[in-house]
Amino acid sequence: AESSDLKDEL
Amino acid sequence: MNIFRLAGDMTHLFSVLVLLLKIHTIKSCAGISLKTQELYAIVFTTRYLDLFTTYISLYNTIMKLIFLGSSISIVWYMRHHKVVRRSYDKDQDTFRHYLLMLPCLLLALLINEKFTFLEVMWAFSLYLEAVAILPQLVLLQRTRNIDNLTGQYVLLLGAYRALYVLNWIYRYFTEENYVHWITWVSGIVQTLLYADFFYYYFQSWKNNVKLQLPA
Repeated sequence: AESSDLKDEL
Repeated sequence: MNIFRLAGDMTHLFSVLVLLLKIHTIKSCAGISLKTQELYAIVFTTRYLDLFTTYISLYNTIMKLIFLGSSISIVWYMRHHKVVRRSYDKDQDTFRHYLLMLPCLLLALLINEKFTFLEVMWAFSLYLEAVAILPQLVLLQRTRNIDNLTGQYVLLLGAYRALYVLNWIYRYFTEENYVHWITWVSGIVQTLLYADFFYYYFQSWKNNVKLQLPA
């Protein structure tokens, strides 16, 4: 996945 | 997950618990800005829209639900609970917080990672979170005498932001393709807003006197 795709932070 | 991120999430969680403790047990929300709490409720609602589209981890989902639930219930308590709402410093808490929302929305429409509804809402939530503490800081300045729980609440929130900055630095050097300009810039702006409060908080702690902000 592209870096910006996964938003795993809250 | 690195130690800074986990510690950041935990201080964020503690800040919410401190606030709920104050509201539940003392039945008081004195010194707490409803404007800031309303902004946080909007921040989490607009940021966590991906709860319905993306699964990341059980940890992630549970934390999102906690922050959504707690921010909405705090607003409910301050507005509607028959005892708690009487302690709200309504006349002091006059920051026109809705005026912060329009510029944040315009900025989100202009600067986002992708021009989609979810991405614009995500950027909006980050810009709004950066300035959401302002009504609270203004209220602290006006009330002068700050009780311990309120001071600790703001301190924990500030610690959470500072730890997230360390988390970004750590991830930038340890992960490939980890670049989030929007998160970083708005996060750093937000952390700087706390710096002034931190200064006075540590001064009063060092001198062992009650926290008082200059007028």
